[in-house]
Amino acid sequence: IVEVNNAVRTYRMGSSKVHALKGVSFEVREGDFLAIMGSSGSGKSTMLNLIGCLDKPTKGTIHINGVNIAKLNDDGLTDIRRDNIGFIFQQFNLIPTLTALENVEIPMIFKRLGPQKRRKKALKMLELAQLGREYATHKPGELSGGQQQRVAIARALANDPPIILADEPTGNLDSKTGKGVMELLSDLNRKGKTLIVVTHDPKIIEYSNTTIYLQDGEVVDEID
Amino acid sequence: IVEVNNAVRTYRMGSSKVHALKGVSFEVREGDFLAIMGSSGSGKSTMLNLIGCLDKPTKGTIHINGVNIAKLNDDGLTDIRRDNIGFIFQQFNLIPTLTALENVEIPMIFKRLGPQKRRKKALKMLELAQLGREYATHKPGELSGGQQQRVAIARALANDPPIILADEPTGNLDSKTGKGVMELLSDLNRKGKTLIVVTHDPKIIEYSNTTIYLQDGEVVDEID
Ligand SMILES: Nc1ncnc2c1ncn2[C@@H]1O[C@H](COP(=O)(O)OP(=O)(O)OP(=O)(O)O)[C@@H](O)[C@H]1O
Ligand SMILES: Nc1ncnc2c1ncn2[C@@H]1O[C@H](COP(=O)(O)OP(=O)(O)OP(=O)(O)O)[C@@H](O)[C@H]1O
Ligand SMILES: [Mg+2]
Ligand SMILES: [Mg+2]
Repeated sequence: IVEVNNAVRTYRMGSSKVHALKGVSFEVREGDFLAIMGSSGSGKSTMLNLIGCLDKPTKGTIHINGVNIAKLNDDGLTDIRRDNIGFIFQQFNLIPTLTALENVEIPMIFKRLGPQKRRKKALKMLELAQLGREYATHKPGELSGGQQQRVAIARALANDPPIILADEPTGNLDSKTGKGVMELLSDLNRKGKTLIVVTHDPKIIEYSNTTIYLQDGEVVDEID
Repeated sequence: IVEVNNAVRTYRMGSSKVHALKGVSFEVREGDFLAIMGSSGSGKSTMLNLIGCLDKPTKGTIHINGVNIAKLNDDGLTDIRRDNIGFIFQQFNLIPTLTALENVEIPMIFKRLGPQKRRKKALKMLELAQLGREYATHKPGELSGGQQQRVAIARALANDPPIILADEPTGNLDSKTGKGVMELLSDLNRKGKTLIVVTHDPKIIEYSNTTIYLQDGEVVDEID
């Protein structure tokens, strides 16, 4: 379902270059639960952004469901994203002027769900993400770090996407809440969703079926 | 050096109230290394913001070096903060339009350090925070999550403050880099700095000399 072939991503900084990814290749089959680990700055978020169609590789190819995303324009990328991918961002990327509930409803608006259906579904997603219903009306600035993280999780699940990409989804959670989130992701995987989770938490091994280790923009180990 | 006496912090949300802190009391002696733990939403960041003079309690008192901060106006709070406290924020709060180096230099400008001295000291702080020198010219949006976190750490140390408050300082770091940060904090503590660290990482116990557990805005356990 996801094929990464010699993906290179280079950033230009003035006269120098940052080689964030130096030629990464791997495959993810439908229904897999892949963990991506590696030290800070090793290229994990960069890799996830390529798979999530938020960025294009400098060289190499990324195929999502057989479609070469490097060949798409911005509209094409947006369509692929909206229909296939739920993304939990490392820094949440919530809209600060909207409530938690409205943030979760946003992807549903694009799917043209009516307001009653959206609200009901968004409340259910927040509950799945282990966030108490009383927080639905809080804006992100009125929530703790871990509560914001849970809103980001609920939003990623809003349209029931077949592929879920999670960038350090438990970084701001205590171990009990974090475990609840891992159980939720594991559950979604058992129901057939493909999961790619970037994390620093070694406990991911209890849930994933494959692990890739990145170091300085390269795959240094792959465990099945 | 820090005295918290029946600190209450209530937020108003429309017609309802959020009781973030319900009467918290504890003391921190100079040179202590206090860890504050507790589940997501339990009030840790709220508590740290009160101690860091970024917020005032709804009831109760906070004394920093014998000064009752509830009695200060905004200028008074700012002075106490600038002279005494280095704060590592849970969400970094870096200035997006400035480079990593400039972000670290900002507190030094208020101390009227000249540009050459500032630059030299800022580079040293980034090095202490384990961030490679090549990243000094990156803006926050050009840094990984864990690299931004390290810039936030370097900035908190910029003026060599006697009190360091850290809100989940290793949340975005792999275990090796995170351990390096913990060793740095421990080292500063050995040199006489007072440390208060909010964290979900149970390994903090290896470094702290006191631990407070918060649950629903109250202290439920204190271990010395
Ligand atoms: N816009 C950019 N311009 C220049 N360099 C960048 C940019 N974005 C990221 N980088 C660099 O690319 C490298 C990889 O970044 P990435 O965010 O993928 O790391 P990461 O593995 O997710 O790290 P972390 O665990 O800290 O989140 C880093 O060294 C970073 O400084
Ligand atoms: N401005 C605000 N308005 C209303 N409620 C708020 C506001 N800020 C925080 N809260 C609430 O206060 C409670 C405590 O928040 P706090 O940020 O202190 O938690 P925390 O222990 O740091 O959690 P985490 O581990 O997730 O960072 C939370 O339930 C949060 O929703
Ligand atoms: Mg990252
Ligand atoms: Mg917090």
